[in-house]
Amino acid sequence: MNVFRLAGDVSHLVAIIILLLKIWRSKSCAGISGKSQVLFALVFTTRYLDLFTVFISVYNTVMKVVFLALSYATVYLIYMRFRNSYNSENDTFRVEFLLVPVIGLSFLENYAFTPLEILWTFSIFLEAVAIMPQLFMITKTGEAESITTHYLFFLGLYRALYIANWVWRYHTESFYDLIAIVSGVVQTIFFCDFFYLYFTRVLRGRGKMTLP
Amino acid sequence: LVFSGSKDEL
Repeated sequence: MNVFRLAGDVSHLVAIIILLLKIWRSKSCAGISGKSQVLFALVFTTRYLDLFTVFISVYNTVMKVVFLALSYATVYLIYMRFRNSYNSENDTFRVEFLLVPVIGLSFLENYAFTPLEILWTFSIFLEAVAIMPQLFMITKTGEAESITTHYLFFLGLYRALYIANWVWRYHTESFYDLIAIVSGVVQTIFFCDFFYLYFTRVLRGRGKMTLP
Repeated sequence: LVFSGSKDEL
């Protein structure tokens, strides 16, 4: 464990909590892409299958349980509890365009052709594109509430910090995980456009982020 | 170089 990975995990946790609290307190999931949240729940489900077979550390186990619980709670709030505030008419990204390539690639590119390894690889590739429906929804509505942009900021920051963690691990323990690194870089690149808008509009304007 | 899935990461 290093400071970059710890900061990344904290940033990820903060992002998930920001979103969950926003939906819970505003009793509404307007402007939130339910599809992205389902994809994130799928990412955690397929990545953390080793939760019951491999014990790495208390921290690792606790965080996996927390991420799974909070992501399913968020999906529950969107599709069950506050489903009448869900903007399904704006959440129209075709997720099959994400799932088919990701499934295909995880069968082609993996460390071992075993179910656990392929599912882990699937979760890594899926996480890189899981935010697409949310970013698409924002471009479609042309705006995002500032709390949603803070959620996206911490979510994008988490994988950027993981990149720093991978650089650190490469130099300190000669360890690198090519699949995670390539996917993590792609994932962070997808956030760059948002980061630009976040720094130039939200932090300065302190209001809604309205797209040009 | 240790090159494997980083399963200790979240």
